[in-house]
Formats: sequence, structure tokens, C-alpha cells
Amino acid sequence: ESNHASLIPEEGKKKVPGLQGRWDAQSHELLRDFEATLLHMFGLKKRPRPSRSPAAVPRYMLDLYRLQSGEGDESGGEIAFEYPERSASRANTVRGFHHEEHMERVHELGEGEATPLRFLFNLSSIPEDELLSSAELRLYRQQIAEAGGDDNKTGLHRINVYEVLKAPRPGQLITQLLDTRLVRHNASRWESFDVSPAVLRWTRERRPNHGLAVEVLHLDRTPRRRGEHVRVSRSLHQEPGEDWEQLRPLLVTFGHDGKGHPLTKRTKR
Amino acid sequence: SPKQRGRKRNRNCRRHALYVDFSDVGWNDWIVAPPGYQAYYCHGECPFPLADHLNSTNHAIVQTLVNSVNNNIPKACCVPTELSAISMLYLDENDKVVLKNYQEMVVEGCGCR
Repeated sequence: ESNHASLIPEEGKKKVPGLQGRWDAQSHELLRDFEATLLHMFGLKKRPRPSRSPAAVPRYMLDLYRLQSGEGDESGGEIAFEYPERSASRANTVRGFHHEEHMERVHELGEGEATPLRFLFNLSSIPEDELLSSAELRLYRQQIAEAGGDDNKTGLHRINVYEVLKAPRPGQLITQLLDTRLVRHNASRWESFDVSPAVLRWTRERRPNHGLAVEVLHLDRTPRRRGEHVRVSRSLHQEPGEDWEQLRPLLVTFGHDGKGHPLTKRTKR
Repeated sequence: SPKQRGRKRNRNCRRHALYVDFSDVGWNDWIVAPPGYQAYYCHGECPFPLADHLNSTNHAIVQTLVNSVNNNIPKACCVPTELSAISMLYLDENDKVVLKNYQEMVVEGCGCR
């Protein structure tokens, strides 16, 4: 007796002499219904057809899965963040969103003022019965090595993340500060910004939103290599080995649909 | 020397291995992880009298007792009594990445009910 199951039921595989055509039609229908039942169980209306193969899966989502399922203990310390227990303890679903790149906008506010970049996220795939508990915007910052300089004295950046409250007008962007951080450009790492107040309201009200704006201020006014540290937009000339799909800003939502338990961290079975 | 006895095959209700492989139906293009999982299944007899380790209820004991005198009443069935969840990482219909916890996917224990 085999203990390796196939999801294709045995009944669908039988062939009866003289009734080949009818069995093929029946088995096809059976498979289709079976697949529909399974997809419904997973909360999907139709079978996903990824547009790319292999699919571009953000490393953060993969690492979250490994940490939650206990496989992170075997990864040999490759995962460079702690499992977000607080967010995950209230969620059974985590979703990752990249911004709509074709709608990316730089808003020139005036001479001497920092230029924020606006990001729009399409959150329409979040079901109505899924209640979000938190959301974070993850930005990657790439180390800038100072030639002949003291890294501890230069390279201070202030990163501000805003919610855009109204449709932008030329020279005007109405925003509300959500989170801020002071960083130094002598390290490469991901930064997480709490954007829960904005994203939770967007999904609760289910109305179009005006997106998030990210502003990067160079505090020591170093003119060299501006705009290179915090990776908020695609480089004109991609560096060898760079994968923009893995470096681009990522909006992560934590929610619960009322079915099942939260994604608390598990030890490997 | 004592006669060697053959090992009796345990036919009683218990958990059996069952690995479910998503690649069998080509779902490995949208399910990123895991590639499959150990679901287990329950199978076996629920013999009279029901032993304690068969994890039964009082009702199952009564039903099995009645079956012993009246075949029209079926025996208790070997079914999952405890199930646990697994998390899955996948791409949804909109190409968005989702990590979700699905309940009642793995059999942790079987019993006669």
C-alpha cells in the first residue's frame, strides 16, 4: 500500500473499454470539480497562474515562512531579522505588495526642499473578511563606503515615511508623518516602518488611497552619491548581480480572516 | 528454545503516513512552499471491546457494544480526533505573495468514534 498520495483521485484515472470518451470527459470534470473544491478551501476563486517562472518571491516572505514553520532553525543563521511575534501573533495571513512602478511619482516641492517619492499600492486583493492588525513598509538601504573618510562622522540620513492624504497638486503634497528613522550609510540592511494607521484605514474603508511618500534627507549635506543609499527606485544602470525585484520597497500586511490560528512561531515537526 | 512467533500485524485504528505532493497536479508553480507535506490518515479496526488507547468516546463504546449483538448497527469508525495547521507560502490569483496558516491539515491523533 503506497503512502504517497496523489491529489488526482484514482477514480479519475480508470479507463473502461468502449467508454473511453465518456470516462475522459467525466474524469476531466471530476478533476476540475476536485480542483475547485481544493482552491475554495484555500480561499481562492480560481487557480493562480503566475506571470513569471520562477516567480519573484520577496526574500522577506520566504524567510518569514521558514521562521514560522521552524525551518529557520536549520538555515544556519542566514535570516537577518527576528520573527515579528507581535504582528504575527494576531494574524493568520501575511501578504506582500510591491508598489505600482508605472505610477511612481517624484514630487518637486520647491527649491531647497527634499523631494519625496510617492508609492501607490494596489490592495484590492485583500478579502473583505480579512481584518488587518498591522502593516509595515520595508525599505532597503545599501552601504556607501566612504573613500578615505571616517564612516562614523559622515553619512547620516533621515528617512521619513508619510501617508499622502489628498490627491497631489503641482508643488503641493499634503501628507501625515507615519514613521521616521535616523540611519548612517555605512551598513546594508532592511528598515521596517510602521504604516499601520494608514493601511488599516484604507482597507477598512475600502476606498482608493493616495499612497505613501518616502523622503530621504541627507543630514551632513554630502553632495557625493546622493540618492544611492536608500533604494527607493530602480537604478538607471543596474549593478552586476543586483536583482531589483529583491531590493524594491515592500509593503507587508498582517491580517486575520477568522479561520484558524495565528502564525505563531513553531518548532520544526 | 521458545518457538519464534511472527509479529502480529496491528490492524487496530491508528495513524498512517500519507505524504501529499503538490507537484502531482502541477500546483508547484503557484505554491512556493512547502512542496508537499505529511498529512497522515486514520485507518484500522475498532474492535470490541474498545481499549483505552483507541481514544474513543462513551458513545463509541456503546455503539461497539451494540454492534457486537446486532450487525445492523455499524462499528465505530477510525477517524482523526486531533488535527493541526500548516502554513503555506503561495502566489494568489493577482500574483501577490501570501503566507497563510491553514487549519486542520495534519492528523495528529486518531480514535474510534
